[in-house]
Amino acid sequence: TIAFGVIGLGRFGFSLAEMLADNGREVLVLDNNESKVRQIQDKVQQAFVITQPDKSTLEEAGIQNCGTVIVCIGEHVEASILTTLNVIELGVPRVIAKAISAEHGRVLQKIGAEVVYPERDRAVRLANTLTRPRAMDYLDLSDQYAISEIRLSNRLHGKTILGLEFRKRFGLNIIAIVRGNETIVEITPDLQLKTEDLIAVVGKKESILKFERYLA
Amino acid sequence: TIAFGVIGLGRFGFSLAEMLADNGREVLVLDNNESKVRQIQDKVQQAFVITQPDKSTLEEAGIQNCGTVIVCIGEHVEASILTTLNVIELGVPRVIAKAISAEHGRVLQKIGAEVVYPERDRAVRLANTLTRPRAMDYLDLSDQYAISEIRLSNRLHGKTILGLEFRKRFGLNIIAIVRGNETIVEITPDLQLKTEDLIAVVGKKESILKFERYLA
Ligand SMILES: Nc1ncnc2c1ncn2[C@@H]1O[C@H](COP(=O)(O)OP(=O)(O)OP(=O)(O)O)[C@@H](O)[C@H]1O
Ligand SMILES: Nc1ncnc2c1ncn2[C@@H]1O[C@H](COP(=O)(O)OP(=O)(O)OP(=O)(O)O)[C@@H](O)[C@H]1O
Repeated sequence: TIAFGVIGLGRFGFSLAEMLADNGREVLVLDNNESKVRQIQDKVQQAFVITQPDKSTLEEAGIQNCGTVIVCIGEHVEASILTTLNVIELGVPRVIAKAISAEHGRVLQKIGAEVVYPERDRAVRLANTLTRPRAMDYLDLSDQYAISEIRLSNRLHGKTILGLEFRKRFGLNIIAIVRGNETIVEITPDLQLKTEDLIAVVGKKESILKFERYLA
Repeated sequence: TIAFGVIGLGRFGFSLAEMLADNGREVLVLDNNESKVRQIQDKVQQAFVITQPDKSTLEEAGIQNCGTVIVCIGEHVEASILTTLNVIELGVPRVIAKAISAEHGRVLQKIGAEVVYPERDRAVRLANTLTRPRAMDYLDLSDQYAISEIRLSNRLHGKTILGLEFRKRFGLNIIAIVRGNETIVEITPDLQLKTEDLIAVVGKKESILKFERYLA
């Protein structure tokens, strides 16, 4: 068996195959573009040029031996859908496929693939960064709760966590403080906050949003 | 002034303009494809079809009044670079541009833009998810430290935080536990861990990796 199969070496597929190989995993790549296959062949376990992604070609290449296959063909929607179905019918346990639109994604999902939307996902993340300038990073825990890294303004400069009664006042627990090159993970009540501190907090999402607005 | 200007309504640009507008921000969009402009015009403040992105056309459209402009032209590298330079020379305070390769990105950076690589970024994130199946999510704090959400195996089932001497043994602080529909943010020493709990931890990245391997 081979851990990962990547079909399609566009910007998404090529980077994916590279990163999986960099992480020490075995990767099999297929593409109809010879120069792309050449570009990556020294970095991956196996790399083949294929003329079409029909079942017999995929079987010959060994796709059915992959634990996870990621179909990274976007623009060519027909090829994306047909290739994905062939891979699923070859019995690969986990099949992930890139989609370039909501309808494209619905078809892929219907036939049994997990769908990723690379351009849209990055746009959503960038829109979040642009509309919430104090929220440096974010981790969703559940519908209600999240962890957020927030850049402090001067509103809390010099105040201590105890003095602010931070948890009671903002409904958030401070997990860590990044101050320049230093990361503080042992949070004590007498700690003084400073402007430009990056503080990681956990709590309800609405509390996080309120806190960001409070700082503005 | 208008908050955001988006030039290029490809998969990335269209989603970005939509998300910014959904977040209640004013958006000006420009593209040479009339049907794309029509598709988005009811969702954004201003939308124009432009024949070429030269300085006078951009000025006529009002790009110089934007606080942030995001140039979302990828495939057409020449248009991406020239448009980005025109926007920068019109004095827009913050200019972000999409790149489809490392060299493309280097040119954009050289002329003064912040660069995003949507397909590559999503590939990096997917590669991380695929090679670290217990790491559900991740937030970088600094070079050394991170917050990670980890799915527990049965190795720690029924054990308490105190009984494990969790912090001492694994070098990690538990921030929150997501168990089914419940999120626990008040972490007490007598809390019993369960298989399939999603626990958010903070600590050194190497400690996080060791803990993931320990669970496997
Ligand atoms: N029928 C096919 N058989 C094999 N390879 C294919 C086929 N169709 C497309 N490819 C390859 O898959 C890769 C990606 O295809 P395509 O350009 O359609 O996707 P994309 O989503 O637009 O790519 P990107 O990730 O660069 O945005 C290309 O390298 C292309 O050569
Ligand atoms: N010179 C130009 N002037 C105006 N609009 C342009 C120009 N060149 C491209 N565009 C528009 O920008 C959008 C994106 O362009 P392009 O397809 O080159 O980028 P892409 O990065 O491949 O897109 P995607 O985000 O879909 O991957 C398209 O809608 C296109 O019509």
